[in-house]
Amino acid sequence: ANPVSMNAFELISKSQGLNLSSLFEK
Amino acid sequence: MGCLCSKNTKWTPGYEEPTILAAETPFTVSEVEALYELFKKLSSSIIDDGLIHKEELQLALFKNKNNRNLFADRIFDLFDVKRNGVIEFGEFVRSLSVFHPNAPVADKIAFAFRLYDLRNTGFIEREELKEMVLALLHESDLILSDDDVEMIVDKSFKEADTTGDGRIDPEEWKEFVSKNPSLIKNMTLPYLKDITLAFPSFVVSSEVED
Repeated sequence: ANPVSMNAFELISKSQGLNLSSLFEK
Repeated sequence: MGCLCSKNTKWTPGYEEPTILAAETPFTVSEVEALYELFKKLSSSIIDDGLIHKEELQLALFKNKNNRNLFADRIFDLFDVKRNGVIEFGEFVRSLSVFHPNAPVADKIAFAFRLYDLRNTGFIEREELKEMVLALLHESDLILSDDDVEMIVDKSFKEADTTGDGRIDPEEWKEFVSKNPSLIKNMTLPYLKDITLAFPSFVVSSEVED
């Protein structure tokens, strides 16, 4: 999707800093 | 059944009984015990003191302790409920419980609001949102002009700030998320349902029946 057409919150929610699934990686 | 785990567990600072934590969260006792295995791993990665320091959270999220990130800082600040600069086991379990697939959606919406409310004013403000978009650009390969950033922030605000007072309040946020549920997709970690599978060794040593 063209980022300009995206919602700011949707963009931000893709940040690696908010991706807590990384905590479970071995 | 006797506990095969280390008795040192009981003297870890901030340690709380799994039965108490399970009673307050969607986790079972076995799941809380499995989370303790994860907590021990994270809390000993740099300083082995049974507490998660900010650098340890950053290391787990980015595999690099020096990679400072606005969003990781926000997660740390929200998990550090006592605001003493470290995440204790009880804080870790209670905060992670919001990310459980069975946690109430209202809790996920409220937690996400607090993430975006950078200055803890009780509102999401335009400058905060712009700061977060810029932080995202900084951490990713995405390149947007300043005009594009302004446009994205304006558009998002127009959609969410229904009263038009220049800030998004918790009620507006709730309505906005109900129309755009993908915004809280990252607030659910399917791993939490399988945590005992990820750390099966501890389940054998559990002292308490679920």
